Amino acid sequence: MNIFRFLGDLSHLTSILILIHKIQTSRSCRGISYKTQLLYVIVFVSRYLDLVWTYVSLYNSLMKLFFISSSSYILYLIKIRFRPTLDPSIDTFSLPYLIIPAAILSLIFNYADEKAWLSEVLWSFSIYLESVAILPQLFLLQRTGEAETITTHYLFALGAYRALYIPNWIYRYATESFVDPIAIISGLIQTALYADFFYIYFTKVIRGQKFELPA
Amino acid sequence: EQHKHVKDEL
Repeated sequence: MNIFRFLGDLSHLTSILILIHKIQTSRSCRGISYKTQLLYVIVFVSRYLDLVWTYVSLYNSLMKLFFISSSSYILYLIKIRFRPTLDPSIDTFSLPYLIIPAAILSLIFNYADEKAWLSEVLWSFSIYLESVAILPQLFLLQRTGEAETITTHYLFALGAYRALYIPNWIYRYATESFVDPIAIISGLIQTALYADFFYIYFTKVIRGQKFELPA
Repeated sequence: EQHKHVKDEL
């Protein structure tokens, strides 16, 4: 564990707490993509099911439990508790376009061997799906053209988590020759998806202006 | 050298 990975994980955890706080205090899931949140549940369940048969550390297990339970709770908040505030007409990104390619890629590029096939395919599927899971949310943002500040803080913390994993990989390569090509390539793509968002966040939201996309 | 992939990251 190095500082980059730890801060990245903390940032990820914070982003989820911000999202729950936003939904509960505003009693609304306005501006939040249900589809992105559904994808995160699929990502966490398919990746962290290994919780049952793999033990890395207490930290690792607790985080996995947190990500599975909190993402499921968010889905409950959106789909049941505050369902009337959901506007499906702007959350229109088609999920099969993301899920099917991720599934195909995971069948081709994975770390499966004769001992572990399903768990390895599920793991790479979750990595590929995570790298694009934010797209319905960014698409929704693009459609509405603006966002509540709290939503942009959520997105920033989520993007920062991905960005912090990059120095983590560089550090791990330098200190332990650790290289995980599937995670690294997917992670770089995922971080790149945030580039536009980061630009507007730094030039507007940080200076106290409203998050608005250029017309 | 290629060794078994360790999944200790989240």
